[in-house]
Amino acid sequence: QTRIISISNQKGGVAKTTTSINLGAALALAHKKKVLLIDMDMQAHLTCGLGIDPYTLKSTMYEILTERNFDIKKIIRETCVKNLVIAPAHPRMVEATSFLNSKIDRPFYLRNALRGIVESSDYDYIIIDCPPQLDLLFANAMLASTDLIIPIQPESYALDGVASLTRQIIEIKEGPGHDINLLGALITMYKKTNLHQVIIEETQRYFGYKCFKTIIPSNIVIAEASTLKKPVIMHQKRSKGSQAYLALAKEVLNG
Amino acid sequence: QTRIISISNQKGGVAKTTTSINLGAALALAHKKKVLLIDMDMQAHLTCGLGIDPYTLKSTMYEILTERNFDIKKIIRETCVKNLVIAPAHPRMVEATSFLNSKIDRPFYLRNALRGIVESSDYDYIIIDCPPQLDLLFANAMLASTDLIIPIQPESYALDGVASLTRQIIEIKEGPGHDINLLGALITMYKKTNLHQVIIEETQRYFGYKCFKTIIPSNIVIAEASTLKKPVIMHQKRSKGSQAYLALAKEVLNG
Ligand SMILES: Nc1ncnc2c1ncn2[C@@H]1O[C@H](COP(=O)(O)OP(=O)(O)OP(=O)(O)O)[C@@H](O)[C@H]1O
Ligand SMILES: Nc1ncnc2c1ncn2[C@@H]1O[C@H](COP(=O)(O)OP(=O)(O)OP(=O)(O)O)[C@@H](O)[C@H]1O
Ligand SMILES: [Mg+2]
Ligand SMILES: [Mg+2]
Repeated sequence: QTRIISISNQKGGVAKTTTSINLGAALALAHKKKVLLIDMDMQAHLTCGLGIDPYTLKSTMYEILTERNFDIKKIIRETCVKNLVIAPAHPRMVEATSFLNSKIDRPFYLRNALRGIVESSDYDYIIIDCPPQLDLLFANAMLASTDLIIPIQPESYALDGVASLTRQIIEIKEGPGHDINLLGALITMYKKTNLHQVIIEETQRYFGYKCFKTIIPSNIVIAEASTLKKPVIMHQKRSKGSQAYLALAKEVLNG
Repeated sequence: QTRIISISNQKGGVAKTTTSINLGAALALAHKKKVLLIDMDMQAHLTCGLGIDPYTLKSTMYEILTERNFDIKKIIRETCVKNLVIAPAHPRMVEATSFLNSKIDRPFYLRNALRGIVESSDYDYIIIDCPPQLDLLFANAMLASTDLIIPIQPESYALDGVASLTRQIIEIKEGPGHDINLLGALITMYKKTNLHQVIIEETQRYFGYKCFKTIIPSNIVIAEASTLKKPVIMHQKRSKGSQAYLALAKEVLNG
């Protein structure tokens, strides 16, 4: 049964894209899972982060979000990682971000587009990288997903942001009666400081057993890997960053 | 002559809000300037970061962006810093983010709202904290500003992001023939690593003399200060973070 996991948090720069690439790569490389990454951000960092230039592509997630029943197999591309493929984004997606003036079924386009590949179990995992906004792209992701991971940088606003994210998800769910499972809150970019320690404890109390045991440390190797357009486990497998994302993949598999 | 400076970069988490608060506080405290901060982000981090809860406010930037000629003096509030005041944001601003369906003069509402206080020189500096999006809020900020600072975290996508930001600004300028001065690119969250060194050199070549000499280092004191809802120079004046923002204020004054 294909699990469809959104990686979402409207706060900017909390490692949504980094987590999408590295969790996906860990599942594909270390566990031989078939993984589809979906880039839902008009800024296309996931896409560029795997060495693809959106401007060279004929069709992308833009077509999926604007043309009902566009065939997603037309846009899926291979990456440098075996068993890891991507449905790329395009800056044109800016036109698809607004709820205003959009037909009533626009938030369901992604869910419908995934129906075929889910029924034929083409993938074990579909991972959706979300933008730093609670917009129509985010709504598409929420309505298409079975699961949600919330990456959290343990600094100011961490839990205020989570409260509005949760409210928004409840609002999206209530209408169509869709259920999404909070797979977990993931502490990211952790530095050994009092500040982070304090906010981690607060986050763990807030989420209880829903807080992943794995904590992703702040590790320059992770930032280097994204500049080299590779997953960190292909850049330096023994680094703390790689080991953390491999541990996260185990938790997700058991989750 | 009032200078109106937007702090903008669509990349998430590159210290736009941190720079708005700390540059504003440095100008107000160290140089006795009268400074107005404007929060243009529906996530209201600047507002919350100064200890204000948007849900307790009768009117905010939401009214400015949706009601033509709403009096901005009705929403300006004091902060814990002498001579530093703020026009707060509200999550309702999500309704004001889209270009679709918006009247042709909506991008000019902020510029028009500032006209009165600019003519009467109520402030030396107006600093506008922008969201991680190239939307209608961003367009309002660009059309209202005399100057622009682009905070840049020297990691992947740094310069790709700048290219699309620049394209968007040109598009906004060309229509109404508005001119905005690039005050400078500001390197933020700098860590002593090869990666950052390489990207800093690339950024300095790209921007030439338009790259601020001041570099803001990654300093946990800055993150602590924002959790305490204070500018870093009021939290620990001698920290590297404080000294860097004080140096930036000097460059901006001479700039
Ligand atoms: N654990 C880590 N250690 C060091 N650097 C990291 C780590 N995780 C992410 N980064 C770096 O931090 C920056 C922001 O990460 P990323 O782009 O994944 O965040 P994001 O939440 O997707 O941002 P946005 O809101 O803009 O989509 C990137 O340069 C990335 O390489
Ligand atoms: N120089 C620094 N050293 C350490 N931490 C910093 C520094 N600058 C900013 N931070 C921290 O990094 C996080 C992101 O900063 P900030 O919220 O200002 O970025 P932003 O660009 O406004 O993000 P967004 O795109 O979500 O609006 C905050 O927790 C902030 O306290
Ligand atoms: Mg991202
Ligand atoms: Mg901000």
